[in-house]
Amino acid sequence: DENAEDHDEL
Amino acid sequence: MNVFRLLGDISHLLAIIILLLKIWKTRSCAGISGRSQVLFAVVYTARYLDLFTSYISAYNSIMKLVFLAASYGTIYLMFIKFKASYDHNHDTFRIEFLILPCVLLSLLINHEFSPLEILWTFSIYLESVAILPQLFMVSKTGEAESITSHYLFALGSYRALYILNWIYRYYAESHYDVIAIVAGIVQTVLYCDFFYLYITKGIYGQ
Repeated sequence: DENAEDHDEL
Repeated sequence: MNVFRLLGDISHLLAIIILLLKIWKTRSCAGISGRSQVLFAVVYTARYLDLFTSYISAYNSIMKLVFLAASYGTIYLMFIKFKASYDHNHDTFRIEFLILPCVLLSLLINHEFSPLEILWTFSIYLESVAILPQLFMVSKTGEAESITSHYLFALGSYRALYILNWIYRYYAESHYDVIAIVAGIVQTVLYCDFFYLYITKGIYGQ
């Protein structure tokens, strides 16, 4: 479960 | 958002504020590596380009803008306003030895071969080693001012707290990002020697 586009951390 | 992530972000923010205040109050950037600060500005710029493409939350966007502004503010203070106090004789770490491997690695190991994703990956790799010129400068001059030590402690704690955040997210949300986790561990390990000195000196006196 890895999301390439969705970086929700800073 | 969990408590580790929030504490990590607060620690990161605190580090940046400590540095800006130190430079502003003492009217001097002595002991601070301009090369590390330039690398951090590159890191934030490459990573936060997604401000234009994806919206996550007001918190997220505001923090990104604050980090960018603070980073460029620090560079302005160091290289323009208080330029005379910049200790460039001791700031000699060759940053091309950090930038080039990070560029190569981000082209080779990424989640997706697209411009924004490669820039994000590059920023994660570069952030993990961006503090090296600063640590090199501290080791070269022998001692850091206590305010510089507080800055380094807060900045190092931020990625250490993020590791706890990633562990939490793995168990609570089944979410993980191998690139961020491995780079974050590398980043934290680089601070270990400093953490040891900071804590022992803090506890056992000057």
